[in-house]
Parts: sequence; structure tokens; C-alpha cells
Amino acid sequence: DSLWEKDLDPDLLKLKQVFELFRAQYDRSYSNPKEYARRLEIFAHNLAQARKMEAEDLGTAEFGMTPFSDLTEEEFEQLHGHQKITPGETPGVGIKVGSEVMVES
Amino acid sequence: VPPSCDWRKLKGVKSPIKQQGNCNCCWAMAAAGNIEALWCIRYNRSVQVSVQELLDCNRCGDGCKGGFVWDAFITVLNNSGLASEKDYPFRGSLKRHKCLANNYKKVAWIQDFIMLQNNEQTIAQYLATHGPITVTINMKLLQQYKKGVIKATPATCDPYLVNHSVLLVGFGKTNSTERRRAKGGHSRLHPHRPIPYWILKNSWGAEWGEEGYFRLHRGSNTCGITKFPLTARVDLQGKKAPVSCP
Repeated sequence: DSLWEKDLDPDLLKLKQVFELFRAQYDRSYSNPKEYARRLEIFAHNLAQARKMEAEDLGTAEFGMTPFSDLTEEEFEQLHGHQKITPGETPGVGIKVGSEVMVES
Repeated sequence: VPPSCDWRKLKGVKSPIKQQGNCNCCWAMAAAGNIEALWCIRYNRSVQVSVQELLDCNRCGDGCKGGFVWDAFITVLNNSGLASEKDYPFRGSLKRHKCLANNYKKVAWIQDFIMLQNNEQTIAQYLATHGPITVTINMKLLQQYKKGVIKATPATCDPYLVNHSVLLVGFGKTNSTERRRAKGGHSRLHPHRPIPYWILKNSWGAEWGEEGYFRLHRGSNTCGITKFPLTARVDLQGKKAPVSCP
């Protein structure tokens, strides 16, 4: 690994270091190297988004690494919002009743 | 409307930050927080109500799959109150659970619930004279939020696409030192003008944001904060002494 890393872009190495800090801070582990690579990519994208958000913000907000930095926007919304609503739908119409709920025997 | 208001400063109102985990139950946690705060303000009783009861006894019975604050209040009315968090604790699993409301003693109840006008001045006035209320916002910017006051535009945070319910606990204005600290001394618009903000309590644990809280700009309908301002009422109209926000 160390030989391989020597050939990498220094920015990528730095990113990996930050990602390792994130994993340690929020106790994240991934099932396989492919998943690790995917989460690293999402993490990098989110950090770039955070920089953009901070530049666009008109208040005093700071954006950056959070417990949700390895999630895509869609995953984040599905996991932590109140539910997915299609634009233009009235909220009450968006409720799904039962059909997708997993019930253990 | 007072210049600032922070219900967290009233003894007993500041309850622990809730953690919804992977359960889409922000709507239930916001409603529970609303009822707990109002009971503390109105009756000086510090209670923690059961979020799990709101999930299990919701009319759709699938609380972790999402819902709305008004569903939570309807459940409280249908069940004639809520059990305590201690008796009926939060499990947060996606698995459906049977409603156990009848097994436990009620520790808090409500008379009814209302939706306020979609107006930030009205919201501030109600907040200052009654207590915390629930709001539903677009949570897009919260994923990467760390601290400070978020002031968005409809382009950066669509106010019509609201998808996360939280508890509004106060409002205030920044001081100039905060602005300098936040932007490294390079304020882009008005270097010395204070920024009015709302203080909101989230349910993503105390590690997130400003110890579980965050702030949104007040006066620009940032992230759709005025779309669904809902609150329970814990006493009969006209039979209450005025309260004042710290």
C-alpha cells in the first residue's frame, strides 16, 4: 500500500488522511474495498459541496465534515428526513401506507 | 416581540438532544419536544414523553418510514396523552411494533393543536409568548452544516421542498465578533450589521451542529421555515397567565 500511495496525487493522499480521521471520529467501517472507495468518493464530493455552500451562504454558517459526510444527498434525505416528497405534491398525498415495511416473523 | 428569546434559558425547558438514528421520525421528535417544552413552561413540570408511542400508535403504524407533525398531535389526542419516555422508551428500529399506549400511565396531554400564520413576525410573537413550536424545513444544507447562521436563497435552499421537522426554541441577532470569527474578518456584505436568526433544536444527536442546535436566518423564509409552523396547545384558550421568554 505504501509503495502504491507514493505514486498518488498529494491532494488525494491528504484527502485519504482526512477520510481516515472522519472514520475514526465517527466510527465508520465499510464492508469491502469497493465500498470504501465509493464512500471516499462521496466524502470528497461532500467536502467540495461544503466549500461551495460556505461560499454561497449569506450568513455566518460554516460547512464541512459532519457525521453525514459519507452519505449521498439522496441517502441523507432518506435516512434522516421525515420522508421523500416529490416537488408539487401535497404532503398528505406523499404518505405510503405500510406496503414497504419489513416485519420480522 | 422582544429583541431576543431563548427558551433553553428557562430552567427545565432545555431537555437532552434527541437522536433519531436511522429512523425517519423527526416529526415525532419535534412534536414530543414541543409538548415537553410547553408542559414545562405552563405547568413547571419537566416531562419526557414517549416518541415510540407516537411511532407505534400513529394512524399509519409505520412511524420510522416518515410522517408529519400533525399526525403526532392527532395520536396524542386519540390516546388522551402520552406515556413517559422512561416507561415506553425509543427503540428506533424499522420493525413495526404494536401500540402499547394503554399499558402505561399518561404523563402529558394536549388540548388541541394549531398551525400559525406563514409569517416570521407572527411566529416570533407566538414563540415569545407561548413557547417553542415545531417547523418543517428543507434540510439540504444541514448535511454539511457545522455552525453559524445559515442564510440561504430560494436557489440554494428551496423553501417549497420541506422535508425535515425540528423544534424552534428561540431567536436573536449575531454580534459583530461572531461575524468576524465566522468569516475570518472578511465579511462580504455588511461587516457590522447584526444578522437576525432563529435557534432550532435538531434530533441528530449532540455531536451534530452547535451541540445539537442550529441557526437559520430570520426574515427571509430561509429553507421554508414558515411553511408548516405547528404547535400543540396545553391549556384552554383564555385560561392562561402570560409567559415571557428568557
